[in-house]
Amino acid sequence: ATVSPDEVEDPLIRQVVPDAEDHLLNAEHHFTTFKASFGKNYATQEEHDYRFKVFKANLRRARKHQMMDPTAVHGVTKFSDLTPREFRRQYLGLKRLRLPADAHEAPILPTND
Amino acid sequence: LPTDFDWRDKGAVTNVKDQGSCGSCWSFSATGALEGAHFLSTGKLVSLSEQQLVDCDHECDPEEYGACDSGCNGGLMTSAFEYTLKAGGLEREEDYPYTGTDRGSCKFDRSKIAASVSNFSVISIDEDQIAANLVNHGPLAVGINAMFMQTYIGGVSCPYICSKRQDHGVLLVGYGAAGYAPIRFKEKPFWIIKNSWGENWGENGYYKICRGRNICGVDAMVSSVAAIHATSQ
Repeated sequence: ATVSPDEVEDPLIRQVVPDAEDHLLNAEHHFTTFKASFGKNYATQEEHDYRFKVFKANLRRARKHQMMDPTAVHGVTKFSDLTPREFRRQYLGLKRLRLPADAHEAPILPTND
Repeated sequence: LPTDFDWRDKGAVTNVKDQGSCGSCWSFSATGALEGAHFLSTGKLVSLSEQQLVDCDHECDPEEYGACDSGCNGGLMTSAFEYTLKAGGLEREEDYPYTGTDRGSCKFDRSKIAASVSNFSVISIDEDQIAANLVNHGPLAVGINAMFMQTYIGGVSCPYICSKRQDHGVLLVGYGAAGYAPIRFKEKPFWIIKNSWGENWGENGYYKICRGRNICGVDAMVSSVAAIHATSQ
């Protein structure tokens, strides 16, 4: 089969997937952009390779989160080179709620008008 | 209750802060709530010191051995309010700046107290009550499960499944009636959450999470604080 140039540029057929989409599958490209965006430097090649591995796992996680949370946008963030355990240890720190002696429950407020 | 409400528009919220690599989210949540309460009682917005909480607040639960606020290793907002009540108040951010480590000693100077707690409360797990307390008493300290926040960039987060086990302390500053959810073909109400991971995370440091079913445990650990006006001596 042959395709004439007229058919390729048929105004009735519009490309809806941007060319840049190809990069979505290119983890190296994303990692390079990530390092530049967040000023990430790794001390050794081993550390760099390990972080790249973690980064790829986080790309997969972001894709999974996107499917499970379609109303938000999920993707590469400044935490993309951290394992979930590192993320929890370094950035989360809420202990379980136990009510101190001085705490009391807030009175119920009217919510009409 | 108004359909949309945002304490940022009313000048009760300081700029987004950055806790760095330190599990001190609880201290940012607590100071954010007290900053709002102080604004309501005095009309002045003052950025308060998280580092004072990190260094000086080791408030423990008397009923459970070892459950204490401990700097970068975590803490609890209600315990931080308890500490602040006992200590007399918090200093300004500029007088006791954040370092992102908990290796320093406590340098609290009572003569520099800028805001004090008069009392604090926990709020029942009821979204209308949370909204009513937010509108009446200012931004609220809340706990949330942060699993989806590691990859969050923007929009209204409304995951189909999310653990309700809270592991992150944040600040509830407002709510909206209609964040459009194109996949579900309807408008979804949402909470507006101030985080402490800097402005280069999320929507300029903020997170939107949908309301309605205690998503990620956001409705289950909510506390409110009231401030009294304190003047430097």
